[in-house]
Amino acid sequence: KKINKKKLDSVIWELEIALYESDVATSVVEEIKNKLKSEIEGVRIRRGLSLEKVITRALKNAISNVLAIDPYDFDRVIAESKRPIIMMFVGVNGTGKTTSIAKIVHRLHKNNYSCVVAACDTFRAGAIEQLQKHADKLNVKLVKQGAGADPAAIAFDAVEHARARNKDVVLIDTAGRMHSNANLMSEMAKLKRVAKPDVIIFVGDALAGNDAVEQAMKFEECVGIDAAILSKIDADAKGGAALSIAHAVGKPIMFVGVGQEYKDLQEFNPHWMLKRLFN
Amino acid sequence: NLGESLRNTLKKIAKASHIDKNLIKEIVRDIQRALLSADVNVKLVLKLTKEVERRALEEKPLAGMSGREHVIRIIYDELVGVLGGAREVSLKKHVIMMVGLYGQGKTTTIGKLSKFFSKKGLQVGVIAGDVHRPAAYEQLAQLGEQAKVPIYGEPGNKDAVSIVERGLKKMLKKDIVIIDTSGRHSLEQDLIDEMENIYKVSKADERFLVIDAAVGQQAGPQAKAFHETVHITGVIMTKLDGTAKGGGAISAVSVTKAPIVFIGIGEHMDDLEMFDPPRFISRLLG
Ligand SMILES: Nc1nc2c(ncn2[C@@H]2O[C@H](COP(=O)(O)OP(=O)(O)OP(=O)(O)O)[C@@H](O)[C@H]2O)c(=O)[nH]1
Ligand SMILES: Nc1nc2c(ncn2[C@@H]2O[C@H](COP(=O)(O)OP(=O)(O)OP(=O)(O)O)[C@@H](O)[C@H]2O)c(=O)[nH]1
Ligand SMILES: [Mg+2]
Ligand SMILES: [Mg+2]
Repeated sequence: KKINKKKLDSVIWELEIALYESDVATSVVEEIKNKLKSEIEGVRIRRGLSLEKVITRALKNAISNVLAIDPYDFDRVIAESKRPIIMMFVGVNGTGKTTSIAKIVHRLHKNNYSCVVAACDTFRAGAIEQLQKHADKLNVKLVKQGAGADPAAIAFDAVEHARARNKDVVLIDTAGRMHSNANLMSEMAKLKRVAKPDVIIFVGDALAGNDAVEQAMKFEECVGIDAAILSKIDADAKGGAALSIAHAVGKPIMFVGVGQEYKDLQEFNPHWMLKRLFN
Repeated sequence: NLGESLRNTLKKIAKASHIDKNLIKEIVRDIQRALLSADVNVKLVLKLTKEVERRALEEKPLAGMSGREHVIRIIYDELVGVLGGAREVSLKKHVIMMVGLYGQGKTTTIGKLSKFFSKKGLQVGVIAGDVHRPAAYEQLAQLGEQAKVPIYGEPGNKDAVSIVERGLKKMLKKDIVIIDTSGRHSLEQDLIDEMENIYKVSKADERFLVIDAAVGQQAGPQAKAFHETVHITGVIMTKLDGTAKGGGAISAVSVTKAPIVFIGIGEHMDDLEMFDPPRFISRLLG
């Protein structure tokens, strides 16, 4: 039987609402919906299959395609890259950059890699102290200078230190910054020019709604993102931001943060995300 | 750009000689998209737009008002109805407790508030009640130094309630005492209990919920959970200097019935403003 347009619209509207409630950005929902409609229109439904089932399955496929971009194999990148591999963490204020770096150092240590961390947030109150506390707990070298020092100089020192001592990984913590602040964005571009990172990781907040798209796009435009980490998924956030970010910049989500402890870092699994989005 | 599509639909209404049902349906869809793009809670969006649709069809435009102005006035009216206007913060002697999700800007806002109250000639004291985040005390100590305001804390002590109790005794002479608490979310029962105990022991006069302008659909449910535990008296929306529209604030206010007291518009100590509903709503609708 052929699909009734009115029924199609109402089924799609229900699915749209589910996506909005999961924090998928409206622009992303629009694009997925239009793609879906053009694929479905004029299609005939087999006997015994309900319209809801057909559409839901098509929608899930559309979403998996967005999420299953070349997944970022972190362990492989670390194993196969030249030494030291330089990773820079960027994102807007309060998304979990510093905490994510601590979690990754913990993971790298478990796999017997040696690390150096660069305290390149020289602006925020207590930023260097916060990273020092993590460094002490993790027993990892922290390269730092005083508050107000030049972040690029600190990054440079950290890389030199890693080269001299044959350390495997350099992790650069940067200050949170608004993507709409041109000065801070160009400061970040300068840090990239000096530190020459091999990997740039965007840390986004799973609690964010539509703004995740804008953030990811601006950071991608300014310094380029290789992969993203989505933190605070444990705050019951559905994490639709994962879909928004993946769709907006076409880059993979490599990890999700599921808590504040060092162990609370999980590899991103598109199937797991799909289940979350629809429940 | 959704603000633009909303403006275009409103232009259609301006050209129409009277407001017909289909045009209303079209504008309701555009308003829904604008509000959803601004991160307003889905259920609240549906409820608001249903009301806008009903009023647009049933109410007569006021004398001299065009069909378009009529609809705009209704949308605006409904949003202000939810937000309930701004409220002034008291300058009398009182204790403020700051609560909210992780990384929203609680600690930074305490720095700003300390400066705000000091400038009004009030004596301010701050209690470092976040015992979980690494270097939370150090962060507050540095902000206290900038605002020239004393911070009471016990680095190393993991019992937030005892720190708050002792801090309050030490700060009896202060006009304003502000208590910093750690980030937490509704699924962490032990942290929700800690927050409730801090509230009970401090008898804080104000419980401000600090919320990031970029928070999406979790704003409503999380605000509700915080409200059920400490009964929120005011909302502070931060990071409005970014591009986020702050619809989460609307959800938080509608769920707590607590008005927005301040907005944060940057990382520096002076980046605190009184809430201005008309400006907020026009930015929200694009
Ligand atoms: N529940 C939960 N909390 C997290 C997670 N990741 C980070 N946090 C918390 O979020 C807050 C902010 O984390 P930070 O690591 O300081 O964030 P940041 O991006 O470095 O912040 P700025 O440097 O100020 O921009 C802290 O209280 C962290 O403990 C997570 O996956 N789950
Ligand atoms: N651009 C901007 N940044 C802000 C604003 N308010 C706070 N921040 C930044 O947001 C980040 C988090 O601020 P905090 O004050 O540490 O947040 P918090 O709620 O105390 O975090 P936790 O204690 O870990 O839950 C910091 O980088 C602040 O500088 C604001 O209004 N605008
Ligand atoms: Mg940080
Ligand atoms: Mg804090």
